[in-house]
Amino acid sequence: SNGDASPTLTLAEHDHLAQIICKSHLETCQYLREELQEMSWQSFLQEEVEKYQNKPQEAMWQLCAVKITDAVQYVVEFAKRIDGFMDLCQNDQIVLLKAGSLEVIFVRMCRVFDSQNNTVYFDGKFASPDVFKSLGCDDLISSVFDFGQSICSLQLTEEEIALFSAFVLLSADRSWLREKLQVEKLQRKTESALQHILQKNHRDDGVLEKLRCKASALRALCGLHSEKLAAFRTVYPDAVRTLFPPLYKELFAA
Amino acid sequence: KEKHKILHRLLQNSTSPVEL
Repeated sequence: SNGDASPTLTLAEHDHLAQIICKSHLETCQYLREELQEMSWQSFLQEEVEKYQNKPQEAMWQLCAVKITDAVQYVVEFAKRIDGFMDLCQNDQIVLLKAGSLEVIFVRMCRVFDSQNNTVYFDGKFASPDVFKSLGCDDLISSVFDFGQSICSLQLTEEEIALFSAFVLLSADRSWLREKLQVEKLQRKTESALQHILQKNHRDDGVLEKLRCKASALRALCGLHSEKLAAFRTVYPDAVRTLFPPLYKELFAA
Repeated sequence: KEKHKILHRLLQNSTSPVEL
């Protein structure tokens, strides 16, 4: 990288960047804080769990694909509001969203994850891993829940979630980027603002390193999702073609 | 663009689903 890719921001600039990213995050969160507070954090009853478990595999995959697609649209809006994202060339905007939107969804999941009961908000109530049994990919589901537990244990504030999401989305090492340096510059600015906020919140020195580890865990998780989708598609090519949302196919099955 | 036409459209849209 050159000097241009190592921005030095003043404290006020860090605060300003953090504020903008946090505002973008709050404006584009699927569930607002107030809504989350009103949620009764009610878990599915046993008969409801069984209803999901008895669904045909392709119907449960379709339901999850629809939920992921809904969440992706909010992530696209988040990306559009990040300072500098829309100044990137369109190829790079698409590359970053294709590679990073699901990762951001997994980061955002900590807002709707009940770590005490090991449940996550899904389809109106809180679901334990066994709700997803009919998907036929227990290892992916347990990895997602493990990730939920570990990110919840960091007890991130909304501002920290926002900056970490932007940091993940602006990963400059994604394949097929055309203007890598531009992305790198944005990511460094974001990382620097994240570091500033962590210090301001009196976080331990190790938190940033833990978040870097989470970023690689996210890649592994999304890699596993792609693997499972490919395997499912081999068995049910028509289900993917006819039942899955077009945006999901564009992002994950193209 | 053709391969990612929905994503392309979402990026071009000035109205967000959140605002809608």
